[in-house]
Amino acid sequence: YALQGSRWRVKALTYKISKYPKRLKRSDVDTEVAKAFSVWSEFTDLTFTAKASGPVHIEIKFVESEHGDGDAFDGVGGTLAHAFFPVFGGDAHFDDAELWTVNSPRGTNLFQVAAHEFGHSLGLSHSDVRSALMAPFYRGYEPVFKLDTDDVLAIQALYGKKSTQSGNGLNPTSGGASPRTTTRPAFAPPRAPRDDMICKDPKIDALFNSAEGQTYALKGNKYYRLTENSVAEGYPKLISEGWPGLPGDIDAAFTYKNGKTYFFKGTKYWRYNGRQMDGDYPKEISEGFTGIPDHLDAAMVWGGNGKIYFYKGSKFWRFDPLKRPPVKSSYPKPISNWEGLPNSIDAALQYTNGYTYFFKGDKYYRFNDRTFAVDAADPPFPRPSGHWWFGCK
Amino acid sequence: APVSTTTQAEIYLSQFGYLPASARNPANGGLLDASTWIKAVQDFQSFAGLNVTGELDDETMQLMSKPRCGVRDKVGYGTDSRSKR
Repeated sequence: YALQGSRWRVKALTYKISKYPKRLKRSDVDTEVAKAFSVWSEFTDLTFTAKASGPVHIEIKFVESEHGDGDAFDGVGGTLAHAFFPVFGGDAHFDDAELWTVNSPRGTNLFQVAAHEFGHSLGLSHSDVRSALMAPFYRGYEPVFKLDTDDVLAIQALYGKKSTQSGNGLNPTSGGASPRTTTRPAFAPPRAPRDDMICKDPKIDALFNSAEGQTYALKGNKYYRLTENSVAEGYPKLISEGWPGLPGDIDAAFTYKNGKTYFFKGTKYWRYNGRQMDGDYPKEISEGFTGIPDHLDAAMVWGGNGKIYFYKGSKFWRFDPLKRPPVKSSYPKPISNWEGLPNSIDAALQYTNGYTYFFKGDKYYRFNDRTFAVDAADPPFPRPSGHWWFGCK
Repeated sequence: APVSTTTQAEIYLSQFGYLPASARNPANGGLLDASTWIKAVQDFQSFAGLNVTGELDDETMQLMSKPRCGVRDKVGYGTDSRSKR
């Protein structure tokens, strides 16, 4: 998913339909619009109240061709509708040349397009996940509508989860695997105290999520599988047994969108498909990751844009495999851009709850992607990683 | 109307943010340089999950013809200056 950059500061939003479509009953339009808003209020604390008149947050209009905002509609087909991001007012306009329909494979389904446009009104840009509601293309009438995981993560990144939800409250899976959204140790003290090596010295080498959704910490020649707030039974294990051919003392690691896990050490990197080396490795970092330095401190994939961030000393690099060159000339940039983070970190991870975590020595920092700063919380960050992540006394 | 010509594709790519409005350089007769064009096509193909060829192939033009939302895919080219009023 992608966030445009603005969002509403209040969660109780109001809307009105100031111009109805020619070919639908007003009551039908009212119902479909309300349903479309509920797609987003189901997973957040946002509420939407219809008003007949007066100032509102989101104004909805069905109009044709040029209609006053300089972005004319184009008749049947092509552009179906557009909406403004919160910073530009949040209004949603629908091309009334289209044949808007309700619960019918004919014409264009109003509910689905409205739900998409209201995503823009709330601050979401287009997603490159084909199955997402926020993908730019109309996919035709879907009798059984389900919000994609990508959409839920997007809206919750902006407005947080619904506070009345039980468990992770995330059950929509269409296309994307349902992520394990658990509340990370900051809210739940450890259950099984540990007192082996990682508790004596919680400094780690690297941290990553596997393609199956497990989280692993690497330390020396050993690795630990992490549970919700501790280390799984039977760990640590030897890295050489976990990933045959992989040495210890790893600098950095991440699993990319292609499901492959990449390990970095010194000037070299290894690629694994699950637990099997995926080809002829190691290779030189300079070969496979042009523009990225050797002897890295940490690396992670950031869900917000799917790009890879590498950290070394006081600098970071952003790597986009789909671009040429993959690293823009504006990099490296100072880590101080990430407000509150120290230099020379040990590990970095975007966890499945959407927060990004940075580790240095025996401490960790929880980073808030919305404020783009270390989270303000009680107790404050940094916190001891042994207690919160590795179940140490 | 379905996208079937380079000109229509250029309009599409600039409408949805893949080609900056200033892509055509008046200094050289308003020509669009090849690398800018290829990158724009690649960006669209990548975003839409197509094979990234940089070429205006059938698959790409068919997707450009599909009904869609009017909001730009790439908001990067300058801020979206459309204001509410």
